[in-house]
Amino acid sequence: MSGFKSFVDPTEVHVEPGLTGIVGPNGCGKSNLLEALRWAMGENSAKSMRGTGMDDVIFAGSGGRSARSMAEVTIFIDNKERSAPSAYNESDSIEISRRIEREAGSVYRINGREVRARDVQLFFADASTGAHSPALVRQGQIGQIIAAKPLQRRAILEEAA
Amino acid sequence: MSGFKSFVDPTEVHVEPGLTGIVGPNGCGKSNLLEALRWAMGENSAKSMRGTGMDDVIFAGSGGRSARSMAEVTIFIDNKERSAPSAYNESDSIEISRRIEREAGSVYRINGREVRARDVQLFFADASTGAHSPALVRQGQIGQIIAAKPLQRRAILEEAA
Amino acid sequence: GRERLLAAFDTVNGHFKRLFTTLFGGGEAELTLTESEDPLEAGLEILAKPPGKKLSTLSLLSGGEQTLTALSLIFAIFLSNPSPICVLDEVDAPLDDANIERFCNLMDEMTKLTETRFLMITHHAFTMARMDRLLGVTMQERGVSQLVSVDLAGAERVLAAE
Amino acid sequence: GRERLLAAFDTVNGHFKRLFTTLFGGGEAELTLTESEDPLEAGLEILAKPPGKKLSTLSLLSGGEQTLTALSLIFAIFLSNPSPICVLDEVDAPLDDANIERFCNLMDEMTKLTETRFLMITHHAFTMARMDRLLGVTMQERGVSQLVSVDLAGAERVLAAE
Ligand SMILES: Nc1ncnc2c1ncn2[C@@H]1O[C@H](COP(=O)(O)OP(=O)(O)OP(=O)(O)O)[C@@H](O)[C@H]1O
Ligand SMILES: Nc1ncnc2c1ncn2[C@@H]1O[C@H](COP(=O)(O)OP(=O)(O)OP(=O)(O)O)[C@@H](O)[C@H]1O
Ligand SMILES: [Mg+2]
Ligand SMILES: [Mg+2]
Repeated sequence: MSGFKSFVDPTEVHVEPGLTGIVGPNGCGKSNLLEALRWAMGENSAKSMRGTGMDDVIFAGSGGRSARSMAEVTIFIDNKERSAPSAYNESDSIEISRRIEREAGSVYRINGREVRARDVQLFFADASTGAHSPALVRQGQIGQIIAAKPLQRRAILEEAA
Repeated sequence: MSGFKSFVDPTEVHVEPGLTGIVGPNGCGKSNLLEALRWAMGENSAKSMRGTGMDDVIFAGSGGRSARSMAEVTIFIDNKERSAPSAYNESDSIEISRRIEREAGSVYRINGREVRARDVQLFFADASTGAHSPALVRQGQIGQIIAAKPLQRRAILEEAA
Repeated sequence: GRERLLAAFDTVNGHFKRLFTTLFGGGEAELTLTESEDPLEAGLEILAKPPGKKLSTLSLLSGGEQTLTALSLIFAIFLSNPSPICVLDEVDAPLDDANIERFCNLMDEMTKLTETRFLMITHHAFTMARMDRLLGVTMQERGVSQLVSVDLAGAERVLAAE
Repeated sequence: GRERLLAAFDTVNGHFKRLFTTLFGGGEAELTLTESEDPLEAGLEILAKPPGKKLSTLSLLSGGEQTLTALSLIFAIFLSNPSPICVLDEVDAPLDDANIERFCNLMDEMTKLTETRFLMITHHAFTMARMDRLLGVTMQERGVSQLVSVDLAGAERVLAAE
């Protein structure tokens, strides 16, 4: 990931098996990490990225650095067991990337080939995950499941079906 | 207070000067205490008491106790300095109570005399407090001030004027 | 689609009941489909009864009780259709120490039952101590986030330095 | 009414700026009236810039940063029109240890500046240790709340027993 919110420098996160704790002071960028993942999975609502427009995910500058004009996040998936959908199953690892340029919108790629947002969303839905997966719980969101109306909660059940 | 939510037995709370911490496990009744105070100050929205109807503040029973049919909360105010509004300024202490009976609604009293809800609300507004005072911050509510629209926030400023 | 939804409902409900009693150390809860005969139109209602209390509307439950009930539902959905990754952003914030302990026990059980990789964002030292490893996020240069690897002793230092 | 509102706005804004820099240990913030020339119709906008960061929309601030900004505003209103009682229900939940320390320092300052009586509901041992006294709420009989007086050592036991 690079240029995404407060992660202006290229950063790599290895997600290991089991339980990994993420720690750090208030405002250091922990929730931004979860957003980078959901954004690359095809999240299309700026509000759910806590911004007013999708360009708000691009590094806006800080005391010592100037703003960037683009941001990019890539997800590497280990596919040695060949369990990916057939269209992408030919290689050992799958690379899904999303890149945004200020005022120019986003471009998605799977293994280097340009695809539509819909293709990326379907790819992750087949793998039982995605930007709206109930397993990705955003800060302060846990109470919303209880406060939601019964009809809204059914949508959660459909994710499981 | 008695019969109010999980405080079925008569309970007294002395609010001392300075900082008093309120501690206890999840679900033991800490937030119910704040609600007892706001309810006696004239809160008229059942939703802000986390219920669907105002009768939800009456003790509904537990494993070993049967439900009650009424609830009452009294606030004792020290008035030795005679700083209360003139209508109630004749005595050393002022008692404001609210009592509710299932399906019969609430009755308010100041020093034993029955008054309207409006009288109680005005009494506390004159003392710069009340059920909607910005100084009574409900659980999970602190983020709402930030998420609110600018016009809604102005109401907070008016409380201060 | 109707059969699939009903089958998913039954599995999720089964897991939900078990997880609720584990997290609360007792009590009972269940899911019901309401508002319509047709499962594809129905709403999902949650009935929850913490140990020793009467069944009441969900909104009367305390902050901590609502969090545990919501976690039971999320994990129930999760167990019936495991996902490769799960991220929980400060879900332990409203919990007291005893419930943090039960929550961490549940997380341990989940890692044994599924292949899922879990990322838990937390400020609680209690929860940090139960993790397999810790990933630190700092802003040594103000406004710029960087990742650092942290061991548990280091986490105490991160906590103290926060 | 217009003069009074404008005067209240100026006092609250003055307090808000000072409290924000105290709670964040730097940075700057201010309030502005927007959307209308007439203060009685205008909305209240908050501009906040944590130390070392650029000014951004409020929604991009982190959970902890939003809490500290909201607390600065509540106390600013409070200082311009003190109330006899203030109750804070688990406002320290999203804060890290360093910010809890700053928050408690601010509470100490408030008790020196006003006659107000404060009730703070909390699960953090850090915050409990900074209180003048503690009031315990328990449910020895399930479903029935009772008050018990607790000293600090007792609180550690309450925490452990939770
Ligand atoms: N586009 C952007 N460019 C630069 N910085 C950004 C951008 N978007 C958000 N930020 C910064 O990221 C910070 C918030 O990060 P984040 O919400 O991840 O914090 P956190 O570690 O989750 O903190 P907490 O523990 O309080 O929840 C804010 O201070 C904000 O200014
Ligand atoms: N009318 C009522 N009769 C009996 N019990 C009630 C009533 N209303 C609410 N309760 C009970 O009170 C409990 C919630 O209390 P409260 O919200 O004060 O907990 P809390 O101490 O704030 O917990 P937390 O630390 O999780 O926020 C619930 O378990 C609920 O069942
Ligand atoms: Mg966060
Ligand atoms: Mg509570």
